[in-house]
Amino acid sequence: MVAQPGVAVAAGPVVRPCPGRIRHFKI
Amino acid sequence: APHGPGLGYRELNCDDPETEQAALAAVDYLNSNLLQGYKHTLNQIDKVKVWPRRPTGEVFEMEIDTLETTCYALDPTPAANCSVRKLEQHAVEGDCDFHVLKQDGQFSVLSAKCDSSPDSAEDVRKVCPDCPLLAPLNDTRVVHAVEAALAAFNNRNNGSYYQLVEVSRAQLVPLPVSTYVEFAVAATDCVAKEVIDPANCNLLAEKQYGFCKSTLTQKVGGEDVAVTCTVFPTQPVLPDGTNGPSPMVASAAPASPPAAAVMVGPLVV
Repeated sequence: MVAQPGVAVAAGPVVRPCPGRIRHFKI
Repeated sequence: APHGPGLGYRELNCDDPETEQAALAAVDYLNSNLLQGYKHTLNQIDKVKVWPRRPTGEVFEMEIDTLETTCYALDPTPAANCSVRKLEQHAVEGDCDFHVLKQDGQFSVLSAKCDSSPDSAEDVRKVCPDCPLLAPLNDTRVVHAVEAALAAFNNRNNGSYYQLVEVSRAQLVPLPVSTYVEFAVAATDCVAKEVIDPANCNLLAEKQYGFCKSTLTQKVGGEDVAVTCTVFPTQPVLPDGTNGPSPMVASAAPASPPAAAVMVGPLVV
């Protein structure tokens, strides 16, 4: 295993706090 | 005043339970203060910022999308039990800005501003090419359909004469050629069977509203009118100076389940 110091590792999908979920449908 | 440390807003997820609580309180407030049209239901929370409030509490500054339901504004049915208007029926959305105060765990609305707009004709056509679109409420065919429906309802009604409050929705149906309308009515001090000049009739002090759905179908040599009206329980007399339909404020009009609504009809003429 070779680690490259200083390279950021992605922590998974970016969470978008807003807008929230659509409860019915979008028009 | 200049912003100092600690005076910034708090970011909250739009689907956070606390945000949802504030949004539901806002939509409840909206539905409790409607004077016309239909109740709305929460569809999406677009933005939220939570500001500290002095001396205590927090203010939720929110943008919310709502959708029209099929329940008329003065219908005592809780909005949670109302169906959302389908895309095929030409849905209507609401765009709202709210300021909601949270204090001692309780939410109360400080300000509300909502605009509603129907779905585009293009979008309705995408999901249903043959569905009728919403028609202008002052269209002569709409006005005629409402007048004919109200006359038919009053002709079959043994009680009070009902007068028109508002036309809330209308659609021109191509086949069979017909006009579908929804409108609100209110009981007057005249007896339906004895009315000579409806202009002389006055709304009852204890308001009794109703909501009607009607289809006027064109036929060779005439037209057919089918109308169904639901009359809601009476509303208590309001203080002087209050005109028009009153908001269904919880303290003024206890919410009754639909089964408790006084049904007149359905009258199909």
